[in-house]
Amino acid sequence: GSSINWPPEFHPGVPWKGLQNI
Amino acid sequence: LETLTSTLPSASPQEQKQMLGERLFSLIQAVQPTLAGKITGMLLEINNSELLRMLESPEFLLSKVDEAVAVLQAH
Repeated sequence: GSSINWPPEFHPGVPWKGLQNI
Repeated sequence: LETLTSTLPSASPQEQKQMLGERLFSLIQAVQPTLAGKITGMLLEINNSELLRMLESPEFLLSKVDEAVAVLQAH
């Protein structure tokens, strides 16, 4: 697939979504 | 950091990454203000014990930040 949105960006105070695909 | 290491084991995997991310972001923001979000996102893919080592060792963290910046620029 497309890797254009990699890496997931961390924003302080916002729940990090990076683990959703694990 | 002591609070973090004592709280971390009782947190969910999602919460663990969130807590580590908040700490990493504040440190990374000081050296890479514009890329801090993406660098933190990249580093959070590393296992938590390694992330704790980064929070304990500024030199280790900076070397990982440099690696992440190089990867981002190549991406």
